[in-house]
Formats: sequence, structure tokens, C-alpha cells
Amino acid sequence: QVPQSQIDQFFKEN
Amino acid sequence: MLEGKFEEASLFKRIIDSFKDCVQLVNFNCNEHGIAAQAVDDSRVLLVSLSIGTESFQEFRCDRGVTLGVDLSSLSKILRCGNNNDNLTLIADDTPDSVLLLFEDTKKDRISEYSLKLMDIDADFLDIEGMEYDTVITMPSAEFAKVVRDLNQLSDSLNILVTKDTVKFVAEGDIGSGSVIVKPHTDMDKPQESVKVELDKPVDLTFGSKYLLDIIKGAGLSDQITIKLSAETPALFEFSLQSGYLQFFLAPKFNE
Repeated sequence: QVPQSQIDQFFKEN
Repeated sequence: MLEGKFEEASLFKRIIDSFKDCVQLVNFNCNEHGIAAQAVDDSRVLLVSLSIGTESFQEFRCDRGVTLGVDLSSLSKILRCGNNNDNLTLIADDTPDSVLLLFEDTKKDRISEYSLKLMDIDADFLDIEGMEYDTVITMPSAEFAKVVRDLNQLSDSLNILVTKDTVKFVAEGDIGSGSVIVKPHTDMDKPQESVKVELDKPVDLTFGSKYLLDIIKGAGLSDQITIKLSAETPALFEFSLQSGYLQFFLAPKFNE
């Protein structure tokens, strides 16, 4: 099982 | 006031069908440039970004910015009531609590009108502009969809490796493993069948197959898909519209 990253880690709130 | 008329309801139906299974509540932001939307799926792995430019409409006007908070499952129910080749007009006032969908059968003089209640959706808006990518792949969307569906049978993860001359999709699972190699080529007779790879740096990324299965639902929108990849950042999968796009940003699995 490869752990899944989340989209929020990469994009800042605008 | 918003008034946007699609020559054929099928275009809007196909757009909504392409992402209604991965996100449910979406704010559609309408202004003089068209309609745009951004939403993230519940697991916060997949981000959908939609832009429908004014050229995709037969007629479009929106003097002031209007936000339509829509439950996509409700919208799809209403969209199913219209015929594919009906004209479809979306109408909303400046501070709407509902949006009107007007289907007009131009041959039979039948007009059907539906009102969809809007919702107040509190969604954050992420800054997705200005990403740089190590490689850009353009390939037939149907071919990409087949690769994803085929390799999904073997594993819940799909590994995409891009080198100078090849794009390699790999799945390794309990029952065995599979790989598909796609090489760049130009089809002069059918340009939409061509595969193009622009590469700054080789890429090796792993994605959850279940999200890719959601993404390939956009394949009906465009003959080609553009895939932009960069090490350990979300991949961008893009389907072009006549004017605008449907983009999916997918967070990769950790590279251990």
C-alpha cells in the first residue's frame, strides 16, 4: 500500500 | 443577470457528467468571460477546475458576477429531462436563489422549463495557477481511458514513467502485473490520434486508480487529453473544450 498525499499540501488557499 | 444559451444541451450534459461522480457541491462562478468552477473531492486528493468560455455558448451575457451553488446530483436529474439536441438556456438573476433551465426543441416548438434551487456552498478556493511541469504528454483520450481501465484490473495504483521516447504505464498487483508503453508519433491523416511528449526531466509518479477512473469520464469531451507531470506534485489532466477546459489535478501517492 502506497500512502496517498492530499491536494491541499500542494496548493495554497486563494 | 446571467443568460447563457447552449446550442445543444448535450454539451452541458457531457461537461457535468464528466465530473459529477467525484464532486457533489460546486460553486459555478459566472462573469463576462463565461462560467468557471473549482471543487475538491471528499478525500481531498482530486481537484476539478472547469472553465466554459463564452464561445462555447450560442449566446452569452452576464453583466455582473453571479455565483450559483449547485448540487450536481440535482442538476443531473434536471439535465436528464432535456433532449440532447434541445437548445438549453441557463438563466439567473443577480442574487439568485434558483437557476432556471430552459430546454427548447427547435423543431417541435416544445419548451420545458425547470427551476433548480441553489445552495450556499462554503468552499475554499485553491490557487492552482503557475505550476511548472517536467513533462507534457498529449495523447488520444480514448487510448488513455483504455490504459487506465485495463491496468485498474490489476492494481489500485498506476505508475506513470516518462522518459525521452516513451510513456510507460505500470500496474503491479496481487494477481500479477501489467504495463503499457506508448510512444510518440504523429498521425498526419488523423491528428487527434497522435501522441506527443515534451520532456524536460524524466518523471516517475504513482496515482490512485480510483481517481484516474473518475478522470477518464472526461474523455467524451475531447479527442485528446493533455497530461502534465512533475516530480512529487499533483498531475494535471486536461480535456479541452471548444472554448475552455475541464482540468483534473490529482495528488500523487508518496514516492517512498
